[in-house]
Parts: sequence; C-alpha cells; structure tokens
Amino acid sequence: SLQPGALIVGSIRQLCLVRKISAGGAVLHADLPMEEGQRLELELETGEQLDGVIAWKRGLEFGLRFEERIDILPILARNLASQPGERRRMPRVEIAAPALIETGAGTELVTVRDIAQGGSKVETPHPLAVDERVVLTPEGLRPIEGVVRWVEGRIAGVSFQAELPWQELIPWLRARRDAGPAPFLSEASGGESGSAARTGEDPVDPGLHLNLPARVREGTRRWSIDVSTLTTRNVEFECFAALRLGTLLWIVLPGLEGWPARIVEIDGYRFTCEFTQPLHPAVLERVLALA
Amino acid sequence: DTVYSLSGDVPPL
Repeated sequence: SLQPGALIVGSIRQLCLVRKISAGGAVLHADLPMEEGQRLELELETGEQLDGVIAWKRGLEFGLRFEERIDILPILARNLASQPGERRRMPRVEIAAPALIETGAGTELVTVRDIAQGGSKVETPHPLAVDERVVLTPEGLRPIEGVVRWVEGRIAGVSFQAELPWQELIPWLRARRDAGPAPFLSEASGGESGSAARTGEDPVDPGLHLNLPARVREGTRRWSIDVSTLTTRNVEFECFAALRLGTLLWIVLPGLEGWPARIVEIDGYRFTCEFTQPLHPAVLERVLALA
Repeated sequence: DTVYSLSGDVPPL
C-alpha cells in the first residue's frame, strides 16, 4: 500500500514507491542503478515535481534529499482529495507532539511520535502494559480512547477505539505546523543571526544564569519554577516536587507555550532536563528577550 | 503504508 511515484533522470522515467516523505526528503524504493550524489526528479502521483539528490542507498531503498524543503500538508491534503470520498484515509504522520495519557496508574505527559486515524505511537516516561486501556489527549486535540497494542520499552502503539476523522487530524497538524517553534520552519526561513548555537550543537554555550520564572507540567500537575540555566538543549531549575529521573515534563517559558523535556539529572532539589527536541536559537533568544 | 513526516530532515538510512 505504498504510494507510487516516478523518478526522472534525464530522459529516463521509472516507477518507484514512496516509503516516507518529509519536508527535507524522501525514502524511495526503486530498481534503478543510481549513485549517491546523483540528482534526479521525483514526481508524486498528485503531480508535485521535486528535485533532489541521492543522500544514501541500501539495496533498492534510497534516501533523497530535496533541493528545497517542501510543505508536507498540501501534499497530504491533495493525496486525500484524490481518494474516493467514502474511502478517504489519512496516511500515518510522524510528529513530535506533547500529549497527556491517562492510564489506570494515573496521568502522564508523553510524546506522540506518530499519528494516524486508527492509532498513535507514543513515547512514555514509564513502559505501558499491553491491553491497557488509555485516554490520549494530544495537545490541541480532544481526548481519544484507546488500547495499548504493543510496547517496546518506552514506545507504545495505541489503537484508537473509534477512528479519528481526517477532518480533525488535518486542522490539528496544520495548527501544529503553524504554531512553531518547529526548528525546521525557523531554519527554512533563514537569515538568522549567526550564533554559535545555530548548529544546534551548543559547543561553547555554557548557558545563561537566570532567575527566570517559568512553569512545569507533569501529567495533570503543574507548578511554578525558577529556571537558573537555559540553553537550546537543557533547562535547569529548582523545585520541591518529588520527580523521578527520566520523567518527561512540559516546560512553559515566557513566550513559549510548552516544550517537552526529560529529567536527566537530579541533585537535591536541582533538576536538569534535556529538551526532547532542541529549542531553535531564535526561540531561545525570544524567551530570553521576554524574561 | 507511506509515512508522512512533519520534520524537515531527510529520512535517515
């Protein structure tokens, strides 16, 4: 059930299958003698023509890097529109979105790793149990009842009791894309001031010593904290809550609605958390400007 | 099924 596409190299046109498509590139399956670094054009069945370079190759699978980042949602929407109305189904979409999950043991903050109409893959601070009934509430979406189908460590597959209509999913995905601060959007806009943190590696940034009022959410609990250090990758704060190592928190900073971070170090009442996705340097600058 | 990804990266090997 992979979507077909066409690869165009010079005058050669060959059918391929699209395994994955993202803003920056695609994973394709094709029987074509191609080399890394080779340029070609991918034509999707919805008509988009995308120029790219082969980034890697393994057997008949290869990764294509697009010359220009693309917006996935219009392609997804056209794909849906091309399907007959009564059988229209959304493909699975990879995303990193904070969500609350209610289980028999309580409520926890988790990260939605992908979502489809029938279910979702979530990353949880503690392993879930197979056949466990849950209610998943991705940020900005309504609560969805589901059952845990499989568990691999902290990743679990949840199938929804009732299908989520694509009419709800598409606006949610659009809102997530537009809300930012998704790093790829800021990056694509370019023209940032050239700071050392721009590479995302933070090689020399020791963090800023702050006394920044912020909030934390963990499950349904929320409280105020004083952030002492903030970098694109880490946040450090003092708090008197009993929190376990590895817990996923939602850090709410001035001008930033919330960003998931996992506790990586506890020293008395001092907690160090690592953001599950680094903050974009421009976002860090904005937070600090508002502080 | 074909997977769509909102992230900007080239899917890794």
